Amino acid sequence: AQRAGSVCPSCGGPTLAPQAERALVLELAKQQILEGLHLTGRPIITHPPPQAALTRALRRLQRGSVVPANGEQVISFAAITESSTSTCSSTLTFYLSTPRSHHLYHARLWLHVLPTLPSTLSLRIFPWGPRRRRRGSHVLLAEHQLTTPGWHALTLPSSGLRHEESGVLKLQLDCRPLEGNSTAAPQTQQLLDTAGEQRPFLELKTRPKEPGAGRARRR
Amino acid sequence: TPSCEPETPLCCRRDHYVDFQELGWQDWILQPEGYQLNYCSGQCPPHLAGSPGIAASFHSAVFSLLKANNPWPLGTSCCVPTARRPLSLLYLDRDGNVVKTDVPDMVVEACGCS
Repeated sequence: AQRAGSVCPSCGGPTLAPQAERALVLELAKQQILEGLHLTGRPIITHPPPQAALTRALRRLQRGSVVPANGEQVISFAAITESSTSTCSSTLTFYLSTPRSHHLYHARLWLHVLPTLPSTLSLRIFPWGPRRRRRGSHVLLAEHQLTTPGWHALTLPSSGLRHEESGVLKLQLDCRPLEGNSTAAPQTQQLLDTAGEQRPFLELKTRPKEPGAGRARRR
Repeated sequence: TPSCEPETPLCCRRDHYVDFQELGWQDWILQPEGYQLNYCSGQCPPHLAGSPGIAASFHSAVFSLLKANNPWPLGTSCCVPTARRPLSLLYLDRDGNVVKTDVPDMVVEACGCS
């Protein structure tokens, strides 16, 4: 800061003792990082993802993927998984706090299919909510054929996820045998690793909204 | 811009490495383990005012001579960052999600007199 007629503070001033200077530098570093991340305080992590799950998820992501300026790439692990004991159906819950000033442009759901996969199955993903489905307003986000065990990446339409402003995103996974396949669908627990080291995760990419973009689109 | 030598009076870049462990933040900032927090300090005598990057070169020598022969308002020149670069951070947010982002202008690369 420089006031008219005053001497610039960075030009001189008393020299601090090394310890005091170090303390000042650390305090500056804290402020700089929080400001850069638009945070008011450091986040308190109550439920950190397991280290092994984290490492596996990071390995799955594209190497050298570029995040646009001021954009973010987010990996969100399914926090709660509710599975039906009778059908091949499961609900994955994600807690997201993407800034509203950001625009979601890429979403992929990563699922690890267990080696117990009995045969080819069709996996369908909907935004969660029986009411939505009854009213016919549900949107099929993705459909995918599970033919091999291992990791599967399902691209989701980002438009289908944009309306989740509550910060909680629930996805319903339904699987069923393909037509002509007489094999009964297994239970979800037999098909997917939902809570272990290979738990499902969402990969999201956001970028800051361009001012006037909505207006231009409407026009 | 050179890093400051001990007792350097002129505008230069002071290099400090901050370890996130030292901040007690290693539990939520996953990568990197720390970063270079540099800042600018030092005197900006009148003949150096308005010369970002005070490297000794033919151009800077000519520039200094020009400044020295012209009246220049005293005390209005600051030692400020003239080049910065972003820092890529991988951190956990309050929901336990992993976020990768580039924070702009985090690392001061060069200093000069405003």
